[in-house]
Parts: sequence; C-alpha cells; structure tokens
Amino acid sequence: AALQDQVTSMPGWGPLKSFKMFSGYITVDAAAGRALFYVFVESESDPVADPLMLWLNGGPGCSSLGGGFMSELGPFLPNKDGHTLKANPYPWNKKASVLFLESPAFVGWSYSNTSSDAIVGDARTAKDSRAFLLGFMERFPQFKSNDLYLSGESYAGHYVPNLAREIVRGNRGARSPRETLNLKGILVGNPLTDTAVDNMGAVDFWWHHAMISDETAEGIRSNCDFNNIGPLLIGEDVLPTTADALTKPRVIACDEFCDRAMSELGPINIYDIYADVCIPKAAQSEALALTRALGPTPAGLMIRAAVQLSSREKQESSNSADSSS
Amino acid sequence: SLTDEDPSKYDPCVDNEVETYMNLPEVQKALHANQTVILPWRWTDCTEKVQYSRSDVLASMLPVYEELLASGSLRILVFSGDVDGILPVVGTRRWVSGLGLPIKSAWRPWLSPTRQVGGHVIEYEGLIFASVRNAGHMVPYVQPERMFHLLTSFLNEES
Repeated sequence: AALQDQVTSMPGWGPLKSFKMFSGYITVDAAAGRALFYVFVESESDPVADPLMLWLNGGPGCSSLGGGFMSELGPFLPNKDGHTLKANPYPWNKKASVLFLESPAFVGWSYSNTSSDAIVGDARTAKDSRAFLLGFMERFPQFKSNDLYLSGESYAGHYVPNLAREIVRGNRGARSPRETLNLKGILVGNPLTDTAVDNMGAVDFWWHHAMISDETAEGIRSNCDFNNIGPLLIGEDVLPTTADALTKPRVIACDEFCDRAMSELGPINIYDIYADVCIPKAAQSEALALTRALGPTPAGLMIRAAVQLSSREKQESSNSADSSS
Repeated sequence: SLTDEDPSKYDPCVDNEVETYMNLPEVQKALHANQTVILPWRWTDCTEKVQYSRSDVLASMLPVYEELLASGSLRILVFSGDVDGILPVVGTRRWVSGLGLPIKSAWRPWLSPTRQVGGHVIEYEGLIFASVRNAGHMVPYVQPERMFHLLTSFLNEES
C-alpha cells in the first residue's frame, strides 16, 4: 500500500534521488467517508533511526502542504514562476522523517463524503489526526517504533497539544500495541494558546515597537475586556440583547480604539513586521483564516485593514494609470 | 534584491507561487491527489469550507499543557519568531511563564552555527521556550538556518 503512494518524481524538479517521498490518502472515518491527505518525506540521513515528525499548519483551515511542505521546511521551495522548484537549503528531513498533513477534512485535498463534516472543532480534529497516525503506522509499519514528534505553528498551537493529549490518553486506554503511538515530544511555533494573553501580547508588541500611539494602546488596554470576551470580541453583534449600561460603552470604546490602531499601523505585514508585503496581494491567507476564526480582534482587524488599503492602493494606481493613458 | 538564487531571502508572495504550483494538473497527478481539475474547486492554501468551532478557537490551551506536563513523558519546545505581529513573542513568554514551572536554566542568548545570536532561551522542567531572532510567524521559512539549528539541538537533546 505504501509503494502505491510513492512519488518518484516532482514536476519542475525531476526524479527524487536523495530521499523517498510518499503521498496519498488515509481514511480516518470509513462510515462518513472522511480521508486526510498527507505528504511524507523520509529522512535523507537515517530514516531507520531518525525521528518521525508530524507538521501541522494552522488557520484553522490552512494546508500543511502549502505552508510547511512547500514554503517552510520541506525539501523544495517554489520558484517565482510557480512551475519549477528549487532546493530548500535547510529542509527538516535532513534530521527527521517529516509528515505533512492536511487537516481537518476539507482542507487542501482532504475530503469527506459527509458535507456536515465541514463543521468541526478541536476534539474531532485531534481524534481524526490520531486515527490518521494509526492508519499511517499500518501503511508504514517500519516507522512504528521511531520516536514521534508533533509540530506546527499558529493555530497548531491548538492542534498539537490537543493531539498530544489524545495520543497520551489513547496510549493509556489502548487494547493492543496497534492502538499506541511512540510519542516523544511536541514543538509549537508562534502558537495561539490563550486568546486573552496572546491578544494583550499583540497590543503590547505593537506599542513596544512604536507602531501605535500611547493613547491607542492605553485605550485598548483600558476598554477591551481580554478575560471575558476572549480575543477582543468587539462590536454590537457580541453585546447581549439587554446590554447593560456599564458594558456597552467599554465595548464601543474598545472598538473605536481598535479602529484607531488599524489606522496607525497601516498596511503592514502582520506575519513579519520588518518584511515587505506582497503587492498587490497583501493578504496572507493563513493570517486571514485565523482572522475569520477569531473575529474582529485587533490583529484581525489590522490584517483586514491592510488588505483593504492594499486593494485601494491598487485601485488608485490603476485609476492613475488609466488617467495617464 | 530577492532572487531565485538566494532561497533564504523572504519572499512575501510565496503563497501565490505555491498555489500556482499546487494547481498544476501534473503536480496533482504526481502527488496522487484527487485532482481539482476534475473536482469543482481549486486547491487553496487556506479554505473557507471549514466551519471551525468558535468556542474552541477561544478556548485556552493552558489546561491541556498542564495535563501534558503532569504526564511527565513528553519533551516540549515552544519557539517564537520575535518579529511576528499577530502572535508575538510577548504573549507567548507570558503564558509560558504563567505555567509556573521550575526554571532549570535561566534566560540567555543562544548562538547559531555562524556565531550570531539566534534568539534567547529559557529552560523549565518539562518545557523549553526559545525565541528566534528576526523571524516572523513562519519561523522555518523566514529564518531557516536558525530554526534548523534549534530543531537539531532539541532533537539531539542538547542544551
């Protein structure tokens, strides 16, 4: 079964010579017809002894192929033509066999024959990911005893620890060795972990980096309720129908200060504040997906403002060009 | 100054290039994917099809970490690119510190193979936190050498 998944050549690259690569589907729920898509790149050093590492990008709703495999830590990076590949000088499969998973179903090429499966949360995502790993070990039993690490970034700050807990609990309740996984550790980068702490961190970071004014920073800190409304849920739609007189003015003030923060920040690359934005497409899809999931947080609103500004600039540039011509 | 010959340079438009590549029929065939030329949708890096539980997005993961740490069986590395503006290093330091774990090795700089400061690190019982200097949200992409060094050190169980 594994050999059917082997990839011997990559378009725009050629034959794969220094490591083995596999990709395909593993069913995680046969009744629902739910299957997750993976790409697996064996270690080019010592696949027998090196650890096995699962990598998950976030969103929620983003592909680990687009981020992890093709942009960050896989063996290839795309050239600007979008048709050919170049070598990544620091691929993680120099040190580990790396498994990139599109999760949950409906991300990338992962699918379900049950349309309601599109409604999903952390519990089923973790359960499906564990089912995927158990299925993977059946297809690649030679990796069953390798140390297993779970890794990822952004919303994988939820995926990874939840999956780790699912595996730890699963190992405890396993009825046979087939139901166990040799989990050794986890790695998470810039993880969404606790919305109240993470959002306060974002506001402080913007102020510390001289990107927003003292008044705006203090206005957000004073008016936005980080503890009770999570990632700064702001705006009329989150007010209870009988909004009390004490809450509503603060929510409105919070909203106003967040708008001011967006204006002060400008169309910045929220992923990397000192890097350029992609013009004209300033939107980084992973951040946008997180924004959709989080709602109108200061960070989320800022990204949207960046996109809107970028679009406006593009339009103005286009209008200007039209006038000139 | 971005050139194809220098893959370490940050390309803010990489998502567009990846999306072009992943939608090539020959790529989908090579990867054994259900081909989107047959199915009525394009491969996209992030999808709006998934309707993720908002309450789960808002839920804190700190109780999960507490359970994992109590199991005593896992090695944990939390890393953070220090110029990410959406999930910045400031908040991550706070929640890591808030776990209240005993400190094994105090805050200090760590050096990359080129002897530059790659970031800073603090080691707790059961968890290591490391910043990666001048890395954004996608640390392995923006600072590949530093991240690879961090990865290697962690997997080798080196300090």
